Amino acid sequence: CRKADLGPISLNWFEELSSEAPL
Amino acid sequence: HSIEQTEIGDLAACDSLNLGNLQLVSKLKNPSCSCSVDVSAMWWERAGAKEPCIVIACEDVVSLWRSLDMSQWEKAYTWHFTEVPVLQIIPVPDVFDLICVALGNLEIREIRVLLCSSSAESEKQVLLKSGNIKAVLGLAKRRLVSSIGTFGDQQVQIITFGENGGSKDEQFLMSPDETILAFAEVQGAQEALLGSTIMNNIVIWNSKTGQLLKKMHIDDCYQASVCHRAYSEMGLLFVVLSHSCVKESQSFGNPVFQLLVINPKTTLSLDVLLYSLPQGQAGRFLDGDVKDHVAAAVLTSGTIAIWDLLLGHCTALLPPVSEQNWSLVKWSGTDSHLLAGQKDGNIFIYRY
Repeated sequence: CRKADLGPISLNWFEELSSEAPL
Repeated sequence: HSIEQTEIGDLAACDSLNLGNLQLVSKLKNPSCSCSVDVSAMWWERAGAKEPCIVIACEDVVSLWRSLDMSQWEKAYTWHFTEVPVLQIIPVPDVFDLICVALGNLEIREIRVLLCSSSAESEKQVLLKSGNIKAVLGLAKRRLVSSIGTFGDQQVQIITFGENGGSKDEQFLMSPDETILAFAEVQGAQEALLGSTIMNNIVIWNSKTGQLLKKMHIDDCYQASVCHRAYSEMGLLFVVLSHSCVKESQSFGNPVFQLLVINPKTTLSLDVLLYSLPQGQAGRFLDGDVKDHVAAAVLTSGTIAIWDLLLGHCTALLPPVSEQNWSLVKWSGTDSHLLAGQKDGNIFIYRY
């Protein structure tokens, strides 16, 4: 598949989304 | 207590070419079963030692079978249900002293915990949850997640089991405000939990804090996709979905499973692989199970098909045995065996 079509990738996606999402 | 002998002889008629990578290990016949609805293999702790067991659920009875050796099984415990029929077994990893079952008619109305008091060696059952239960899954670390209700009235909760089958801890997850069809754990991201919704969205929670991290829309060409398993790899989320209501299409055949890759940061997604039936095989997804990199499905044709998710193709076909269609398929939670069940309570155990 075309990885570029998925946008910027973060290895720490879970920690980053957890710090951004409302509690 | 009854002991059942392995019956392998009558399987000689099976087309060995079709079996592919499957090798019959044993057969378990449950004569008290009127209509089997589910099967599961788990570790059961007895007198301080864990032993592999098989749980068979029929509409009105659930039985736990101990392995005497790999070819003989002994029925150890039986739980009876007279009011509401059993719908499914809910395997809970890291639990060795209880069984969870879902009861209801068309939809789940109750979740019950089946126990055995060690002093009297007698079976008992405890009501854990009741209501309009839409989805349920056993999670690692003795937890169980369930969603009750629909849309804005939905309650998503994780229960951690304590001693004696009661709940030790309860954690609410933020509702996505749309009905959840299924949950899936994420291999490689321990605290992440996935859900697929009726609106064709994939949602991700932080199961520790209860935060709803993302809601991601997936392709509308497959309706009512159900997530079975997810893997977090190199910052991407690989999700295995099953499709029970796909239409035959010329370009893709008839995909039973689909592997989708999602970037959870951007919510952009792409199809990676579609797992279709080999040419000449027909049928749609009826029941299925995904473990590690293998997916198994019972098809409407009565055949079981297995795919290697990494190789991308079907690796084994198991046609009906003794002219009886398959109705259940599960991967064993104790080894690399496949459990295949027929409506009359016959369970065949295959090495894959």
